[in-house]
Amino acid sequence: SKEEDVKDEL
Amino acid sequence: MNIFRLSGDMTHLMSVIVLLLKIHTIKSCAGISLKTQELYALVFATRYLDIFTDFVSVYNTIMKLIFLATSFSIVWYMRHHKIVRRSYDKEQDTFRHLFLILPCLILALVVNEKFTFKEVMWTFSLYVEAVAILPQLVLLQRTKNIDNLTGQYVFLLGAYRALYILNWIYRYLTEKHFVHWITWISGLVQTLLYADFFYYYINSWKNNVRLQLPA
Repeated sequence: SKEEDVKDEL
Repeated sequence: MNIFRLSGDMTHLMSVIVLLLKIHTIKSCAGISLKTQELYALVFATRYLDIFTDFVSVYNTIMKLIFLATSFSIVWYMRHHKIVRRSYDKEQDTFRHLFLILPCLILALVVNEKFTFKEVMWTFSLYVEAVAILPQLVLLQRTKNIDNLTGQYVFLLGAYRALYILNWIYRYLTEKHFVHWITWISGLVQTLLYADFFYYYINSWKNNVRLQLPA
């Protein structure tokens, strides 16, 4: 998915 | 945001609060490894390079700022505060951080998703975080009597890691969110490092005796 590159975790 | 991720972040935050509590109220950092604290400051400084460029959420930005500010202030207190620095177990805290930082840097340069400065630094921060607790665990093993706050601090850090693994499993099952294998392996390694400590911590808690690690 596109979300792969979003670093949304800390 | 799921319950595991939120609980993970909260235990992480609580670990920092416990440490600050020890520093501010008891004015002591006895049993705390400055090496580990410096490694964490390095972890956050290299991981959150995107803080002002990539916006995720207000929650995300605030948490990043908190971890950056607290990690650097803890290092400052341990190094420079007139009273706090006197309680630092310098002779016992002998782990050389360069032995951890250098291999992590080389590994990040070789094993990464994309060879860009930001991405290599981000990968480097994951590798360093995986091993950052080692100087603290060595110091704990050398300390005869581990005080409650120090024990709780390490326990909360370990709980934070374990919850993040549950969070990845949950995200995979519900969102089909794919955690890159670099994140997954370094996160797993990091959590496994706590296994031994957890065993003794839970035992001492169950038997209501002071935490002591075998030499």
